[in-house]
Amino acid sequence: KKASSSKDEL
Amino acid sequence: MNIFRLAGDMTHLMSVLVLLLKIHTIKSCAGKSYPCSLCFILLESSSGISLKTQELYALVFATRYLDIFTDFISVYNTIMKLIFLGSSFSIVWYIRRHKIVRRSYDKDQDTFRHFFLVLPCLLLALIINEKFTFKEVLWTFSLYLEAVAILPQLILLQRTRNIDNLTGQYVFLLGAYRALYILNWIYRYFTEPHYVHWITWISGLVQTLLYADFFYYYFSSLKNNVKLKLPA
Repeated sequence: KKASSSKDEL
Repeated sequence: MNIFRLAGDMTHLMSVLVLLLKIHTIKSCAGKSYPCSLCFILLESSSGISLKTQELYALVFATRYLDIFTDFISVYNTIMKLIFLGSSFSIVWYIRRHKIVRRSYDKDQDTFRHFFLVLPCLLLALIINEKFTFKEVLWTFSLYLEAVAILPQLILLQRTRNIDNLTGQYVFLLGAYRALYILNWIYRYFTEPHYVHWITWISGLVQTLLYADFFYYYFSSLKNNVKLKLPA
């Protein structure tokens, strides 16, 4: 699982 | 997605809507044949909005959302990115170009050289980043820049005699959104493994701390029910 990046945030 | 982040995004959206409402008020007001008292006040006094901050925010979104067409995350994510990109650029256009709105912009007061913010943020992004790639460096740059983007606006507010309500609400909502994001990061840190992003967290903390004194004066003006005033 891709390390949960903060790129999924605005 | 958690409640803190959703509240943060909605607060951020609200700040943009308040600003668009303010611009609409100025536009519709000047269209009248006779200047009503409110219109007269609106047109004569500066809008209190810093074009410099709006330009910095447009740059923040442009460099933050480079992956809008390459990395699809969710419909919500894409729509919000388009809203923030569209609104920030159109607000800059209105203040720069619109024949009526630009009259309410006081460029003599809005003198902050935002170049002095852009360059250090870019240099810092080149030095401190998670990965030295074009997109990652610009993404990190957008985080550093967003942290300081409000400075021209706060300085303009100190110079503006009477801060009108919409401008005060706008700055408050803009500060509140990042404070909610901090709660979101705390929540995600405790609920998701490996969720550690120091650069995002420190930038967001600095950004929120810059609003500290504004929040103080904002809440005390609410409590004492007096006009919002920042000490020069």
